[in-house]
Amino acid sequence: MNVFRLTGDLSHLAAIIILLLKIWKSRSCAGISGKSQILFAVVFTTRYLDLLTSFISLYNTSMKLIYIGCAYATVYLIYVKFRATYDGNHDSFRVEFLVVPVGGLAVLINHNFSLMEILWTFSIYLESVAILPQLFMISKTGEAETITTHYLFCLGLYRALYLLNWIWRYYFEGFLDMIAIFAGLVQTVLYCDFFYLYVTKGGKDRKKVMLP
Amino acid sequence: SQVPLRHDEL
Repeated sequence: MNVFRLTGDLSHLAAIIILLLKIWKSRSCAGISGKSQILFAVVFTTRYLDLLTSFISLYNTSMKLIYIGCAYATVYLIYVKFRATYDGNHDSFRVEFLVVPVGGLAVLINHNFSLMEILWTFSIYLESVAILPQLFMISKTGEAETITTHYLFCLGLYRALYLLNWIWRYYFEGFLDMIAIFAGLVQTVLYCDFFYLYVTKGGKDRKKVMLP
Repeated sequence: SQVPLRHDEL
């Protein structure tokens, strides 16, 4: 555990909690892509199957349980509790265009051809593109609430910090995982455009951040 | 069972 890894995890946790609280307090999931949230729930479920087979640390187990729990709670709020506020017409990204190629890639390129490893690899690849329905929705409506941009910023920052964590681990532990690094790079790049807008436009107009 | 090191990460 190094400082980048820890701040990355905390940034990820902050993003998840910001989104849950935003929906809960405003009693609305307007502007939030339910499809992205389902993808994240799938990501956590397929990656954390090792909860059933092995114990790594109390920190590891509790964070995994919190992430999974929050992901399903978010999906529940969007599709059940506040379903009336869900903007399905604007959430029109075709997720099969992500899930099918990512599934194929996980079967082709993985560390070990076993069910657990393929599902782990699938979750890594899927996470890297899971935010696309959300970004697509924002570009379609042309705006995002400030709190939604904070959520996206924390979520993007998390993987960027993980990149620094992997550089650290490579130098100090000789640890190198090309699958995670490649997917993490793709994931971070997808947020770059948003990072730029968040920093440049976020300060001037506190109400809303427009995306092209 | 033996878990790969990378599974330590979230």
